[in-house]
Amino acid sequence: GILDEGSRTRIIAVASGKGGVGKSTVSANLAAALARQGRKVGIMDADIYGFSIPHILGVDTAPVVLEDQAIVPQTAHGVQVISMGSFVNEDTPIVWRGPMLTKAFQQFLGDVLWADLDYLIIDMPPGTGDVALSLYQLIPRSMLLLVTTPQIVAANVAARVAAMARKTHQRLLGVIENMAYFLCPHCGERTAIFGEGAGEELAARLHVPLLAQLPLLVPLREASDKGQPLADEQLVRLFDDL
Amino acid sequence: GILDEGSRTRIIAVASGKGGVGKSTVSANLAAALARQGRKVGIMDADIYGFSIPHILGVDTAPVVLEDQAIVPQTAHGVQVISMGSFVNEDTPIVWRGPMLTKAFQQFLGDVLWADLDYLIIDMPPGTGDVALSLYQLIPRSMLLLVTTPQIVAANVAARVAAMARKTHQRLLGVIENMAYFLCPHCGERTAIFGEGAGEELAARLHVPLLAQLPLLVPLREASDKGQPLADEQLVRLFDDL
Ligand SMILES: Nc1ncnc2c1ncn2[C@@H]1O[C@H](COP(=O)(O)OP(=O)(O)O)[C@@H](O)[C@H]1O
Ligand SMILES: Nc1ncnc2c1ncn2[C@@H]1O[C@H](COP(=O)(O)OP(=O)(O)O)[C@@H](O)[C@H]1O
Ligand SMILES: [Zn+2]
Repeated sequence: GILDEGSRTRIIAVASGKGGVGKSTVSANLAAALARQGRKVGIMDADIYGFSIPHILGVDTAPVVLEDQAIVPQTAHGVQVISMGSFVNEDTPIVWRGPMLTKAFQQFLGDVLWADLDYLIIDMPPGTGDVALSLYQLIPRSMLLLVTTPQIVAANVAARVAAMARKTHQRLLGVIENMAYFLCPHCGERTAIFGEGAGEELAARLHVPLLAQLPLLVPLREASDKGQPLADEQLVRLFDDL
Repeated sequence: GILDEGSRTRIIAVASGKGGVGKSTVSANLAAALARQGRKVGIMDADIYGFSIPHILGVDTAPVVLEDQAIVPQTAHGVQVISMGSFVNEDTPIVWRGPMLTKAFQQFLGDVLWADLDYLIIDMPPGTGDVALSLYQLIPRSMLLLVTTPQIVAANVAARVAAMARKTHQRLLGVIENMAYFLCPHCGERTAIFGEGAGEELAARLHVPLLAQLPLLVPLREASDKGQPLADEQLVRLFDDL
């Protein structure tokens, strides 16, 4: 399976440390863009409390759990999907302490019947706690894609995730600066709502590439609300370069 | 102390479930606005991994720890402040599992030498895990202020926090819809970058007041970057009504 040392599946954890910077949006659209290119892709929503991948990818049915506890994941837009959100109602709070998170994470990795994937994208929760520690312990060969906004505070939290990855010798693929600026649809002027520069500085500080600077795009947010990942050429091109 | 059943300190936990919706911004500016009115206010940054309160309030020195482990909090803008960020470097990852979070939370409550406060604002971490459970167990009389953006996915996560609070009989004070819209500084036109309506619907669904609709304000973000909470009349008025 994908946990084996010799597996050919590239496992990319999309992390930021801080919530609300665009991890789920980037993860879901990246997975959909890779699938559109004909790759075999899976996505795991590791944000057990704040699950949002099923909504963004338009998955509204539950995975099938077989007698031997094996889990058959859903498929949407050519992507295999597993999330806590597929097992509970959107209005059910997951009131668990740390050890339960780790258990769910282990089951998502070990019990799901993933295909022979080219890529498994893991949408990480905020923080550097239980799930981040379990990621390293269970899949030391996982690689990290860091997402930040252009704001200092967000980049500082992302830098802490990078520091942790350096300690655990996980490969940092690069930085995506999201919400980089807003282009007014009425007058075409740009506003740096969340500041500027911190994404570039973070990439420079970590000696990794700045892979993309995604503006705030209303169509991207609307696509997430509708459960239809963006097929927009511009976005796909950004992700294709990854 | 503040943990006693009969204490006069009103304890308000600012929660959202989802990260990046503005909990820290609202918490810090609310605390500063209350202090400006002459109230005795403390703020606790319970987001142990993603601490940002010291940066937003411009606190750059560490609290003093006395011999008996009692902690003397910092004071900034008339607000007593305690945060994990005051004990470590901004680039040091806190790589802890759940039980350590609970321990830090207990120390922030029990060991800090809080003044005889009118209000203690608790900036909650994302999720409904260890810290949220500990809040209820340690301070059952704490009240919740919910922050969401106008987007469905964010309001759904906030609704899960509310569902947990209902189970634990904690009082919900109301909903603040943040990033409600963006007013272009160039042409004055409004754009609903993060959608619209979900804050109002959440308040209606929970039968609690929609306390404020805060637009995306570049000066508010700049104030956070500089460590100078906004003294802007409009914002103070919004919070004063709380
Ligand atoms: N580039 C973008 N343009 C417009 N909206 C975005 C963009 N990236 C993210 N969003 C919106 O911002 C919010 C936070 O994004 P999300 O992917 O949920 O972040 P995270 O997974 O880091 O918590 C969501 O409402 C999402 O729809
Ligand atoms: N009303 C607002 N106007 C402009 N920027 C805001 C506003 N509220 C929050 N922000 C910015 O949005 C980001 C997320 O806010 P933050 O308070 O850190 O959220 P949380 O504590 O929920 O993670 C920060 O960059 C902050 O400066
Ligand atoms: Zn404009």
